[in-house]
Amino acid sequence: MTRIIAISNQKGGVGKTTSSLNIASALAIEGKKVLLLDLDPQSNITKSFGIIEPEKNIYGVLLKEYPIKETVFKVRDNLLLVPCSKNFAAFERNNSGDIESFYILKEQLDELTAKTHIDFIVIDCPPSLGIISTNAYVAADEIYTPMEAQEFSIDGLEEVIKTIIKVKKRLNERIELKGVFFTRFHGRKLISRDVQEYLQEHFPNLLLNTSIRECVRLKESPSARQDIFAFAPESNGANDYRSLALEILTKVPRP
Amino acid sequence: MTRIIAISNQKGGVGKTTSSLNIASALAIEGKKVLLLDLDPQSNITKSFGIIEPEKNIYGVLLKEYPIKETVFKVRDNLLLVPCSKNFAAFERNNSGDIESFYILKEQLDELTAKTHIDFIVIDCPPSLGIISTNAYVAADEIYTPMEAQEFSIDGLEEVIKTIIKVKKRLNERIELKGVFFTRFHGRKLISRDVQEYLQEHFPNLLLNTSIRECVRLKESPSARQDIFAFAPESNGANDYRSLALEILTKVPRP
Ligand SMILES: Nc1ncnc2c1ncn2[C@@H]1O[C@H](COP(=O)(O)OP(=O)(O)OP(=O)(O)O)[C@@H](O)[C@H]1O
Ligand SMILES: Nc1ncnc2c1ncn2[C@@H]1O[C@H](COP(=O)(O)OP(=O)(O)OP(=O)(O)O)[C@@H](O)[C@H]1O
Ligand SMILES: [Mg+2]
Ligand SMILES: [Mg+2]
Repeated sequence: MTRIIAISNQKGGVGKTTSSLNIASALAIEGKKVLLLDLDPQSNITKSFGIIEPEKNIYGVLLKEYPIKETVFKVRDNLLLVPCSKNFAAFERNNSGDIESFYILKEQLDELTAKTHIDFIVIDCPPSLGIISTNAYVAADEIYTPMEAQEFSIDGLEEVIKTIIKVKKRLNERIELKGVFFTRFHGRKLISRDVQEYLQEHFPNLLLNTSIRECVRLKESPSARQDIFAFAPESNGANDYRSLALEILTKVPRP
Repeated sequence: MTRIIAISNQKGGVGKTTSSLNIASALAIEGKKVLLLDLDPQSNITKSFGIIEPEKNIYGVLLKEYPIKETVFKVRDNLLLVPCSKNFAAFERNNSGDIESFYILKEQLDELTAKTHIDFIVIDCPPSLGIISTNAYVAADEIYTPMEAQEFSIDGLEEVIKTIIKVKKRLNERIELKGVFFTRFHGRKLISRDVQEYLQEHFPNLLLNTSIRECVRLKESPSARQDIFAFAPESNGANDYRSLALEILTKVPRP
């Protein structure tokens, strides 16, 4: 059974791409077969592997021009990448109102996982909650939301929850928000305590044990075209994403 | 002559709100009369002063329900705030296609500055380049763009420049991108060198001398309902924003 995980928060710059890349890499290092899917027209994950405007990408797949397996790059042992293209932003404009357009990604992933053994699919979502993100929410079983431990970040989480409720009712009854985790964490009492108390009160058991500390090595690794484990294996960033991946591994979904 | 400055980058989470709040405060401490304008429906600046859903706000002003001066809060010596409301997001949806809707903010600010002595207007923009941001670009003389010193951040800057070229041609010939500055800066050679070299080559003289270092006090100060100068006057954050404000003060626009 393939676990399909979407990393989503429509607030920008909270560490979705950094988390998708390094959670997928950590799971691959643990021996899991992982497919990393770049669903953000900014294509930051695709670029972080040094791939520029790939001829075959997720946009062509959702336009049904070719199957998803023809887009796949092998980027590390046990880790495959489905790249993105900046032209993908047009998908959002051209498909509004067509209910069928919400299911395309799910159908493609179902076809792929029927033929190929994949343990995890990790989807990097764009900073918006439109048709592209809805495709991710329909295809996924589990949503994980990165957020900064700061008062303003609560709004972003509430938007994600509203979207999940809508999708769960109409499009995908399996979808669950499995966890929220802090990124760029400084462990400061003043900000973290407020936000942690708010989360424990309103969304008990959602906050994961692992927080990702602010770590400049995480900012540097994409420029070196590497994940954090290849770039700086002893860093806080590597340790934190290793323990986050293990925590996700243990949160097995209900059958 | 009032200088109208917009802090804009459609990439999310790069420090627009943190910069608008602290540049405005630093200018006010220097004795300038400053109006801080929250133009982001997320209303983070408004909230950081502890103001929740103010009855009169910039949304009502742009709907021409009341003049801008009826929305103003005095938040510190020499510093006035025009608050925002989350309902303002509707303005984006309801006004597409109406060219008159791009000029409303400018008209209101012109009326205000004709009657009241204001040295600086600082506008915090939302993470998008739609009608709301266009109002800011039409009203402003100067744009300043915060960005993280990271490879992916260049795309955001190019989008801002494209928008400025369009606005300059059709709506506001005075508009200029006056400067770009790094936020959440770690001073690391690997990332900063690449980005600095790229900027010097493609956009010479745009990068300001001041970078804002990563500083947890900047993250904490909104929870304490204070700007960085009141909250942690000796911190890196306070020193950096003080020198950034002074740098902006010296970049006097062409008459
Ligand atoms: N733990 C961390 N420590 C230091 N820097 C970080 C950390 N996590 C993310 N960053 C940096 O923060 C910036 C934003 O991160 P990232 O691109 O992963 O966010 P995102 O949510 O994917 O953004 P977008 O909304 O644009 O897709 C990048 O410069 C990244 O290097
Ligand atoms: N120099 C800094 N050091 C540490 N944290 C910072 C710094 N600048 C900004 N931050 C933090 O980064 C996060 C994003 O900052 P901010 O809200 O100012 O960005 P923004 O561009 O206004 O975001 P949005 O696109 O959502 O409007 C906040 O948690 C803020 O506290
Ligand atoms: Mg991203
Ligand atoms: Mg902001």
